[in-house]
Amino acid sequence: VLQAEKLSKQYHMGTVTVDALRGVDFHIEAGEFVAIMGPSGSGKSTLLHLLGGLDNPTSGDVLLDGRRYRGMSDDQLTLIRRRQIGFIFQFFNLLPTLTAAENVALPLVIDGKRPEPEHVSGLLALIGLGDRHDHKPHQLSGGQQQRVAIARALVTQPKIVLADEPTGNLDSQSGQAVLDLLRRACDDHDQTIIMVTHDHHAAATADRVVFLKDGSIVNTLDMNKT
Amino acid sequence: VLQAEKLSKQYHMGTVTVDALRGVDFHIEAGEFVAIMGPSGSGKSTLLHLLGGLDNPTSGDVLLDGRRYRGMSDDQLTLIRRRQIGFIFQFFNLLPTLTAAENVALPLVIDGKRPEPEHVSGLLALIGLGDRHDHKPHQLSGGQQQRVAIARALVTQPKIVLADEPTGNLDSQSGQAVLDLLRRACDDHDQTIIMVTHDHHAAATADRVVFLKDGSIVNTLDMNKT
Ligand SMILES: Nc1ncnc2c1ncn2[C@@H]1O[C@H](COP(=O)(O)OP(=O)(O)OP(=O)(O)O)[C@@H](O)[C@H]1O
Ligand SMILES: Nc1ncnc2c1ncn2[C@@H]1O[C@H](COP(=O)(O)OP(=O)(O)OP(=O)(O)O)[C@@H](O)[C@H]1O
Ligand SMILES: [Mg+2]
Ligand SMILES: [Mg+2]
Repeated sequence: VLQAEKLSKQYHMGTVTVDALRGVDFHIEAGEFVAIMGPSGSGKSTLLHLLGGLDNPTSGDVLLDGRRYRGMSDDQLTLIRRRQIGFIFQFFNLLPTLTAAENVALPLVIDGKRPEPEHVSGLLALIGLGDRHDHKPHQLSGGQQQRVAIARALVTQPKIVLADEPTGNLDSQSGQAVLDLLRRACDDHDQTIIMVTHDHHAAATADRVVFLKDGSIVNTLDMNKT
Repeated sequence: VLQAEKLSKQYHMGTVTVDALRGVDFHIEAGEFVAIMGPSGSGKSTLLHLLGGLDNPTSGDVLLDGRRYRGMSDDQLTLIRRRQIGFIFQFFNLLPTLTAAENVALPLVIDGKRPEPEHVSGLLALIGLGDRHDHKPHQLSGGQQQRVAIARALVTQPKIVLADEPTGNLDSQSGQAVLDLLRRACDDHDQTIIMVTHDHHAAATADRVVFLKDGSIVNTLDMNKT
């Protein structure tokens, strides 16, 4: 359902060039749960942003259901992201003026849908934030903000969920609740999950683990066969 | 060297009151390394901010070398923080317009000292950021930004280091480098470290682990005796 072909990304700073991604080939089927691990700075967030069409590669392509992002207009890409992809950012990107519930409901509102209050509160309750409904981000702990970002990405039940280190600020119990939620989205709703993580226990939830190092894929582990 | 007496913190939101900390008693000796663990939202960041004088308690006191923060002027508190405390924030608080090296050197500059370039680059190299010297925060990965925040807190070799989840965005290898650095600061330079963490492996580096739950200390583990 999602594919990267010889995906490369370079950042240019004056005379210095940073090769964040070097010709990455990657594919994921519908209903699959893949974890991406690797050292800090190895290109994981960069790969996730390119897969989500949030940034353009220097060379190579991303294909969603066989259609290349390259050549799509900004409007087309925006619509794809809105309708098919849920993104959990490494640092959340919550709107500071909205409450937890409003932040979670935002993707529905943006898509012109009317958010069902029970759906939003239900999702908040599922990740332990039932009593933080009306708190704004600055009135939430780090891990609570992270969970709002997670709920927001799941509220539209998107076909593809791109999660950048979703348990980085969570204790093992709230982290497990998040992993269970992602696993259920995959098993029960056939959603496709790509999760960047530093947590080996989190990676063990996935069907396959891909290892990135210095911008290249160096190893893949099939969790279902081990 | 640092002590909390019946420390309480309440947040008020209209008619709702959140008891973030409930009468916490805590003390740490010079040269000690204490980890604070607990569920997301249990009050860890709140406790750390009160210990660092970055916020005022609702009731109770914090004492540094026997002197209460209560009653100190803003200027006095600011001077204490600048001279004696290094703070690693859960979300870093880097200045976006400064490079990694400039962010790291900032506490020295603020204190009217001239930063020695080799001292700053040496510290960056120690945590694997030698080749990211001139990158601004938006040109760094999440874990790289976290490491800049760590180096910044250590650059003045402060008596007390307050670290809020310093390995949350790091893979096990760069995380270990950070823990080694903190352990060395404690063992070799008699610095006092208080580290909030969700990572059990990180907590194992400490001399003592304090467990927080719903704003109260519920357990303490002495790591040196086990
Ligand atoms: N300004 C505020 N107004 C209302 N409630 C707040 C405010 N700031 C924090 N809280 C609440 O206080 C509690 C403690 O927050 P704190 O940030 O100390 O938790 P924490 O233990 O650091 O959590 P985490 O592990 O998720 O970072 C949380 O339940 C949070 O919702
Ligand atoms: N705008 C930029 N300009 C220059 N270099 C950049 C820029 N953005 C990222 N980089 C570099 O690209 C590399 C990959 O960054 P990326 O954020 O993808 O890493 P990551 O694997 O997500 O790391 P982490 O685990 O620390 O979050 C890093 O070494 C970083 O310094
Ligand atoms: Mg990243
Ligand atoms: Mg916190």
